[in-house]
Amino acid sequence: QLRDNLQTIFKNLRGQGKITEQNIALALRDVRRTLLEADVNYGVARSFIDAVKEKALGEKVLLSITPGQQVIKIIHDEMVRLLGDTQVPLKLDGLPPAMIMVVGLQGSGKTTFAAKLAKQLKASGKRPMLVAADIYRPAAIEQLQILGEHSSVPVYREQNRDVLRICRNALAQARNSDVNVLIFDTAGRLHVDDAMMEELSAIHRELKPREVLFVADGMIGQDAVNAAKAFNARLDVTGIVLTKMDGDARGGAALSIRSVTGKPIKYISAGESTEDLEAFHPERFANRILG
Amino acid sequence: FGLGMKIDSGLLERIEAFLYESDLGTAVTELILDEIEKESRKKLLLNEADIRELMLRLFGEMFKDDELSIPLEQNQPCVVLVVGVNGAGKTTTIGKLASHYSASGKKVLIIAADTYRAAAIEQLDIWAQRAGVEIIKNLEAKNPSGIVYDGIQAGISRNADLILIDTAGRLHNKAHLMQELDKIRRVIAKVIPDAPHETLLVLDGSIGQNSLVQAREFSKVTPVSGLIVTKLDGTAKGGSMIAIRKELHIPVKFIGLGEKLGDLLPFSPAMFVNALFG
Ligand SMILES: Nc1nc2c(ncn2[C@@H]2O[C@H](COP(=O)(O)OP(=O)(O)OP(=O)(O)O)[C@@H](O)[C@H]2O)c(=O)[nH]1
Ligand SMILES: Nc1nc2c(ncn2[C@@H]2O[C@H](COP(=O)(O)OP(=O)(O)OP(=O)(O)O)[C@@H](O)[C@H]2O)c(=O)[nH]1
Ligand SMILES: [Mg+2]
Ligand SMILES: [Mg+2]
Repeated sequence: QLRDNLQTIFKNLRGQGKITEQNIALALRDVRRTLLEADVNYGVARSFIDAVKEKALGEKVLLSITPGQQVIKIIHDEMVRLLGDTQVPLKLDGLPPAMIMVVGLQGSGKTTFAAKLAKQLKASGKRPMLVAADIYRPAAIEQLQILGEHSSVPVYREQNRDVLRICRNALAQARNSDVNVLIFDTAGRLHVDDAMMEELSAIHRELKPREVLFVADGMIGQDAVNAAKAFNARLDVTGIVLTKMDGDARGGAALSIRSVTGKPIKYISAGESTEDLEAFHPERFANRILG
Repeated sequence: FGLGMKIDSGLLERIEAFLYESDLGTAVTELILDEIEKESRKKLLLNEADIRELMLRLFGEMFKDDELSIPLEQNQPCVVLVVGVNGAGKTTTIGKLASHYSASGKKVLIIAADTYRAAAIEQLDIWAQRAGVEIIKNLEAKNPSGIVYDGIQAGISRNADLILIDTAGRLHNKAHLMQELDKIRRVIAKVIPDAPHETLLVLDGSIGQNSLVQAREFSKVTPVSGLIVTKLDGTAKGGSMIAIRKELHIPVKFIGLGEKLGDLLPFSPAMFVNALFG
């Protein structure tokens, strides 16, 4: 779609002079619209377009490919560059157990992801334990226990109204056993809910987890930057996870969240079963966002 | 946007950013910008109040004949099918709806037809208890059609006024899941021929342009008669509900403003505009 439009715009340019302000303006308007319809944040789309314009202007139009293709390549490459690296590993070194906090807005897919990650870590030789740190959502603990069973991973749970206590006790138990990775499944919360955000800060301050993974729904729209910024400011997030990418949402949120936090996208969840967890591939994602 | 600003490209750009950032999408944003430009030709200076007024008028016009209520005035149970993608807030919303209608004296019955997700039935059961309503569930059930069939029969024999059916979250691009939904709808119609009387699509208010795709695709399988937009107690504005109303003429019936039983409000365009400028 976008590629065809750009090809058309630049059809007349082949072999002549430079890519200029005039001919790029039309192309960039198309690109901007594509990005907005793909749920890239307005401000992030703006910066992206400016960066592309800068790179494209003054480029001599090569004779080997069409100008349209050249501009497309600049756009694609810039998007891949911004989306970041593939296969950024989890930091699991240091004194065991390595701790991973899973955080994010309500319903984004944290509990499902935590169980998938646990299964994957177990398959790679680690001894993970899941911690049921969501004491609010009805049957959240049961949900995690069932998923833990499916993944053959133990789940730490405790009847306690103090989430920090639960996490602290889970760590103590892990240290007394051969568990070497602890995954905290926390309750979904709004970034504007100070009390709930403070709960996360308290856990983070005391336990100092090596990884804090911000799990976002792949279909999220313009609000992605608000949530991502707030969670990152509070917890210095170490990685981003995008879920439900087996849907048909374009996933522009990936670019938005990555741009405003600067943090690496570590996993893509693309299905409800425990096998559906993949590493992030910026090339594939760029194609998806650009449509 | 400042008092009495002349509409120039700088201000229009800021307004455009504001509209896009509310997830209104291209079609609705362009419609509003057109209206603003027309307005600015009549009246050289526009301030925030004028823009707000203009949007209230536009949306008020768009939503004006919307039927917000659920058809409860019949001598048989009103069957409400609740659908939507994963994590949108269906189960929680059913708890809220049950409480809302039960408080106004209606006999409500909940059917736990999400036979798939871990602890989905337990979650709904807790909501039923909180709302003080009965629930039809079967922890051994492997597919939803059977429990839906039994549940509606039970609703009829117990003289329920309202039957709320919770279904598993499903992505609209999964053909087998949409087929399952079609089957559920047909099973419902087998028991009560003109049911479901209401099919509510629950949308997460923070989702972007995919909401419109969800509304389109779900409508192909079950005639969606109303939307419930959840999680508007955060910073998301839920603008895609306007795009859906404009293109598919589906009214927003309720909005979800939190995780507690009482956090459900009947929708109004004024509520949307105020939240937008809020
Ligand atoms: N199709 C699909 N569904 C997913 C994916 N990840 C999670 N889900 C589904 O999304 C819904 C919500 O998942 P949860 O794991 O309960 O989300 P959560 O973030 O823990 O929710 P809260 O704890 O309530 O904030 C469930 O129906 C999951 O099965 C995914 O990658 N693809
Ligand atoms: N802040 C806020 N959270 C909500 C609202 N509605 C639902 N939630 C939360 O969103 C999460 C998902 O809600 P569910 O009711 O499980 O969603 P669902 O659509 O039934 O999910 P699946 O059955 O997995 O598809 C839970 O943590 C709810 O508490 C709302 O209006 N505001
Ligand atoms: Mg959870
Ligand atoms: Mg549910």
